[in-house]
Amino acid sequence: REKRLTLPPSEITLL
Amino acid sequence: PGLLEPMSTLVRVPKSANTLGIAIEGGANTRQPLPRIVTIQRGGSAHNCGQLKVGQVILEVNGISLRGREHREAACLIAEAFKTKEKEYIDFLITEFN
Repeated sequence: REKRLTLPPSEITLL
Repeated sequence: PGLLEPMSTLVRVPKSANTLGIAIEGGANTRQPLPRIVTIQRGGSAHNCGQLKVGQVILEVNGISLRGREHREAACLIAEAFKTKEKEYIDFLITEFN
């Protein structure tokens, strides 16, 4: 859980 | 193994428009480890198909697992699947659950 919170948000790609 | 995912659904999207028309976020090493659909554009192939929805998570594209793939790699796989003339459709294995 705590580890997940440290992960960065993702960019968004339009396909 | 993809077909053994709980609550997963195979959606075949015909290439009925010039664009696929989805936006995705997520990928390995982000808060959203598998790509999630965040937008479906009106008039795109995905919208025309009517079976994809915002919030769904994409597990596989044409039988290729997206698990462990970073965002750009997953986006490239989907873009290539749309571009190839080998198939007139893209198969997405999707789940409603994150």
